[in-house]
Amino acid sequence: MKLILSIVHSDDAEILIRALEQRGHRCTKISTTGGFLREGNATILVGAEAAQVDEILAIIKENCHARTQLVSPLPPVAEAGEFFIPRPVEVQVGGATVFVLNVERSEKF
Amino acid sequence: MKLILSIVHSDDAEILIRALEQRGHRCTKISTTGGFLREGNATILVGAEAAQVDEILAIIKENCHARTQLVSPLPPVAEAGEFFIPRPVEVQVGGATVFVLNVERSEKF
Amino acid sequence: MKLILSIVHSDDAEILIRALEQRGHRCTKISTTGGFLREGNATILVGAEAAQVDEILAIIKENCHARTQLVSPLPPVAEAGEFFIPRPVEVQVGGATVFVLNVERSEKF
Ligand SMILES: Nc1ncnc2c1ncn2[C@@H]1O[C@@H]2COP(=O)(O)O[C@H]3[C@@H](O)[C@H](n4cnc5c(N)ncnc54)O[C@@H]3COP(=O)(O)O[C@H]2[C@H]1O
Ligand SMILES: Nc1ncnc2c1ncn2[C@@H]1O[C@@H]2COP(=O)(O)O[C@H]3[C@@H](O)[C@H](n4cnc5c(N)ncnc54)O[C@@H]3COP(=O)(O)O[C@H]2[C@H]1O
Ligand SMILES: Nc1ncnc2c1ncn2[C@@H]1O[C@@H]2COP(=O)(O)O[C@H]3[C@@H](O)[C@H](n4cnc5c(N)ncnc54)O[C@@H]3COP(=O)(O)O[C@H]2[C@H]1O
Repeated sequence: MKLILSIVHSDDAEILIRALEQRGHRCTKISTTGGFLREGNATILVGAEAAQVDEILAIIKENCHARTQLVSPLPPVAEAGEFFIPRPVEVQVGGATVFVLNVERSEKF
Repeated sequence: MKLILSIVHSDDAEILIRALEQRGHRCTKISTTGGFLREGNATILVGAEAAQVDEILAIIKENCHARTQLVSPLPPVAEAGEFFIPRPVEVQVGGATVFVLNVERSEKF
Repeated sequence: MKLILSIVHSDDAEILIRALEQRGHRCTKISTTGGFLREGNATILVGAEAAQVDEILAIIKENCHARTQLVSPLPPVAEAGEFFIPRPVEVQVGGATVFVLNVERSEKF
């Protein structure tokens, strides 16, 4: 038995949980806070048999990998008659930090 | 030293913490959310010597095991003159999912 | 790779996180509750290479060790003409409970 801890962006947490549950992988969510940005993120706990770890890591990678998104910046308050054509900006979002721990013993009561 | 993570129903968390503390087992509570039902539950962390693990698991089983409870369903809004004799319904409550991890080193500062 | 869990007093959590980040150690904060006092505290997760564990434990000890503080008790509601010279009282604060776990596999997506 292994315990997989995966620290993901809060926007990706719901999508990841749904993808795990659809494949029958039980999981638990902890609301956490990043040390550097002090923003809320999520730590997802998955207890699973060793043979399922590769599949679970693939699901995490598919749903949470770091990627760039094109975001249109908010237009500054324009003067009358001025034109503002927002050029989209690339921003880095998502990403997952994953730790796999060994479980010596597991029980269900 | 071992670290015991026990995911329990929120209604059982207080009872479990009190039972652990009464026997001198230190513990910490994390408020968590179930992946499937999206309901709040609790993850209880207990750091303990290897020799105490069996006793701690017995305390968890005693206070958190899955059981059925008879619950009287709420009466539907009855018409005047109608009789409603609620037949109690069996519902599954409680339950604990427990992971025992090995602690390589522990310190108290 | 190791995963260090450190349960600290909420007042020390911010100071510890800043000290870790300044030395380039990534970390994640979980808001937790003590089993005995039922007061809020914090559990800080730090994933780090084995060679960094001693330095990280030294940072935790430096910023979170148990210590006594002199606290002036609040004056009781004094009668007119009464003098109240508060004698400071020693109170125990802080402290850290630390568990070091082995990480079998870690990934960043
Ligand atoms: N080894 C580890 N142990 C425990 N938790 C870990 C960890 N590595 C990452 N995390 C967790 O994952 C979140 C995202 O980390 P990531 O490395 O993708 O993205 C990080 C990284 O790109 C950057 N960053 C973090 N610390 C930094 C530092 N000291 N200097 C420069 N950049 C830093 O800021 C982003 C957000 O960091 P933040 O701390 O708010 O949030 C982090 C933290 O909550
Ligand atoms: N291997 C594991 N790793 C991490 N956390 C784990 C886990 N196994 C259980 N948990 C945690 O314990 C809670 C109760 O699980 P239990 O198996 O008793 O009771 C479960 C189970 O009977 C059922 N269930 C969960 N996932 C299911 C699925 N994919 N298909 C059918 N039933 C499911 O719904 C109940 C509530 O599940 P929920 O996810 O809301 O809440 C779960 C979850 O937070
Ligand atoms: N082995 C372990 N496993 C998991 N979590 C652990 C742990 N040891 C300590 N903790 C966590 O660290 C907090 C501070 O513990 P500390 O031992 O410094 O300070 C403790 C200790 O001096 C005392 N205490 C705790 N349980 C006791 C008991 N059964 N009898 C007498 N004193 C107790 O009260 C203080 C506050 O305890 P509280 O439970 O509110 O908060 C605890 C708990 O959240």
